[in-house]
Amino acid sequence: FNDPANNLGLEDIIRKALMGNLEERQE
Amino acid sequence: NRMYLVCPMNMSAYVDPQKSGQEVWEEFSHSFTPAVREVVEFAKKIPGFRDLSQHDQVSLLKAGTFEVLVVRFASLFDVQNRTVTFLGGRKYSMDALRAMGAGDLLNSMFDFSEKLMSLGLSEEEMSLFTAVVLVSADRSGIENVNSVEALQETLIRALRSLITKNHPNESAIFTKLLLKLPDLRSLNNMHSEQLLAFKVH
Repeated sequence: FNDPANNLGLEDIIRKALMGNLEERQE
Repeated sequence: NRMYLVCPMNMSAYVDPQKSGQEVWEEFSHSFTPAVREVVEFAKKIPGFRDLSQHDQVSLLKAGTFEVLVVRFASLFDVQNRTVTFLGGRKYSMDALRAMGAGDLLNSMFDFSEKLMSLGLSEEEMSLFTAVVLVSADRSGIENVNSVEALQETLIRALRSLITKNHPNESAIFTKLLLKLPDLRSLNNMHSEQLLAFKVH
């Protein structure tokens, strides 16, 4: 399965950026 | 056999021939990652976006980041001088980029930017339009279509109201903006094809 967005590692960057905020809120 | 990177998200179009493919890829990644993070930060500020499921937030961002970047970086394309400024600040003429191998995608992005900039939108209008671009219920992999659709409709209503208020004598602007959405999809598809081809090489 070809996923061009993921070839760029986009999902990883997005998840980390979204999670960062979640962690901040938990603190 | 000199290699060029014609995507404006690079710092420069010239690739150091001493560098390995992995190094070139990492450098490119370092260049576009901050821009992607900015898109995520922008999305977080859209009222209602954080209320969507995390899965749908990721799906919308994965599918729409390229389109958001095209809108955000439309000003990198200088229509009068027919140049493109890369993220590193270097400016190239469209002719030079074509000679380096740029094809239909960059030309289409140039045309899109020209038309978008000609609408003369304010920062607030551009921001709301960008939110509409991102929150699209018909992206693949959305699990709660109704929630995304409801947010999308709210954003479209807000955009219409803002445009109507700011441009009372130019009712066509709102329609023109909505017609930009399929244009962006088409650019997104072209870009995905290029990415796949790039990985193969």
